[in-house]
Amino acid sequence: MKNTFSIAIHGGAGTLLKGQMTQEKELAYKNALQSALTEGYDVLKNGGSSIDAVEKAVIILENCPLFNAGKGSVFTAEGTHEMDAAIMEGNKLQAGAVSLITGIANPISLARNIMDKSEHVFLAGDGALEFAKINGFSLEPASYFYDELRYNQWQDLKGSDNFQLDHSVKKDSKFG
Amino acid sequence: TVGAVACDKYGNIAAATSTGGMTNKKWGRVGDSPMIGAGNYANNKTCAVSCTGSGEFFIRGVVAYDVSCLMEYKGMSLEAACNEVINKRILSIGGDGGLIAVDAKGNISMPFNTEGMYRACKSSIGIEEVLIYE
Repeated sequence: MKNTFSIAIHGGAGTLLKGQMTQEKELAYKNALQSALTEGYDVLKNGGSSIDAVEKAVIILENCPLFNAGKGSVFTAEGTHEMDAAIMEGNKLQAGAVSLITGIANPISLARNIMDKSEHVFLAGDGALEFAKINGFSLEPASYFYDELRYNQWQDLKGSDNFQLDHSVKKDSKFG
Repeated sequence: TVGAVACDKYGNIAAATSTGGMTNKKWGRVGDSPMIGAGNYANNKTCAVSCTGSGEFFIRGVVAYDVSCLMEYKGMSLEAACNEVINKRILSIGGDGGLIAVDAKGNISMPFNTEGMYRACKSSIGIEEVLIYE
């Protein structure tokens, strides 16, 4: 048995750019990161697997509206939410991924289910949602994913051909 | 995009990545995260990686697997491989973003080449950081 265990997490690239971060917001972000880190680390500390630890940590982040995933997902051009997730373990190189899904609170758990319960690696769109329903996932209403900041970010781009990554200030870039 | 990588007591590593995509995206655009090998990868022989940034670049660079390949075939350390990919290879094609990675010994690397990165890590050897990089 090896003794050293560790976890790292990321909350993506900044929703709030330099100069926009208040002390209150910074504290909220750090508290959310700390919560995800602690939950994931506790899985490892208690002898749990790395795959359980990363899923747990990402679920915490997906449930936080501050980050662009799960509940905090940004708006598409149609005013919907389309989420993608992937998970992989390094022992047997098992992997699961899901793309273009809407209404699922925790896409990372759906990716985990695809890895554990299907013969496939990557499911997308309506088929992925059908798989989700069969495996007990419930669909959240659009209101679950609504966030005023995200909505306003979309309003700035709505009707244009531009799209934007959180940390980008360029609105005319093909790649955000 | 959010993500996590971990190494457990048994030397098994894993990576998880989840994203809400890009604001105002259309045409069924998918990002880096659902692409095993591009933005997410794990192999006990090398590393576990989760990426964030402009997904198209990470797909074209097969970034997560590239880090693993540099370790497996070139014998690079986790830190050296991560820095090579983020600060040289992906940057050379205009890609912005970063990654987090661990190896099976519990080492951690978190390089990035753009502003506004939300990161945290914790290790059983006493490392603990919660940082917002501007």
